[in-house]
Amino acid sequence: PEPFSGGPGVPELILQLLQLEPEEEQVRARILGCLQEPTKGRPDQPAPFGLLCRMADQTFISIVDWARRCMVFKELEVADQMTLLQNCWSELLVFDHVYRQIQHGKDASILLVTGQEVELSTVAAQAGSMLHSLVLRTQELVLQLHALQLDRQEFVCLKFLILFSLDVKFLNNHGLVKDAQEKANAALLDYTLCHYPHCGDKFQQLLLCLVEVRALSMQAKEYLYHKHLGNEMPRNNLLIEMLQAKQT
Amino acid sequence: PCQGAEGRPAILYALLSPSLEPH
Repeated sequence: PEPFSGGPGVPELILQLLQLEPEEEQVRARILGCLQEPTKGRPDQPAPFGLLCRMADQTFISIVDWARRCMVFKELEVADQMTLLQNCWSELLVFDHVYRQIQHGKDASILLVTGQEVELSTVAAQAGSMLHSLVLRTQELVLQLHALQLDRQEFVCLKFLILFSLDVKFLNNHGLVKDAQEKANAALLDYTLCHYPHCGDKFQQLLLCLVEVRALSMQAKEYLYHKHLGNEMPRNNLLIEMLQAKQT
Repeated sequence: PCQGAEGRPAILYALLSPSLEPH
């Protein structure tokens, strides 16, 4: 993994975000610990899909924990915090997965948050067509961001932009959120211009990738809803709860 | 059943509870 690299030309906001970034090893250990706990009322070994659902739930819990430590977000009242997370939960999950694949750096397999590798040939053979298509489309974005040389500094800044991507009219504290949006955009622009001067439109290209993250997250939600309708989702699933929550 | 009043996701609300310190 890349070290937390500061140095000249790294805006203060990005430096702070790098400090807040959880260690992948710690997240992995916590989630593995949770998955090894027996499920209440269902002592049998859960099916692979059930495990994936619990893994996604636990990943989202880590994301909520990150958001709660983020500047500006932690100053907001809980109502605004919920509105922001209800807007972007699936995008944050998709982007987290995408960045893990960029670090993984292998075209033929995907790396799960637990550290397990799954061959794409296995996905093709064992996952249904909806999940397979979602995985392939995600891999295209991974390649695109890899070609753009997305680095850790840009990743943390984009993640922060996703968290605050909602129109402020839906929030109580307009001022604080608008200020965060403007500062994060300015930080990303300054950083890309300073560190990638040969690639003048990197800032715009990164923002365009967020449009694809949004589209992928919509597709992922359609997949979850399909599984929910087929009674295939575990009970008390956090993602299904997020899916069913009233949107702004 | 997993939603509180006004369609609020109860688990998320619990995770954001001020009484729960972030890790």
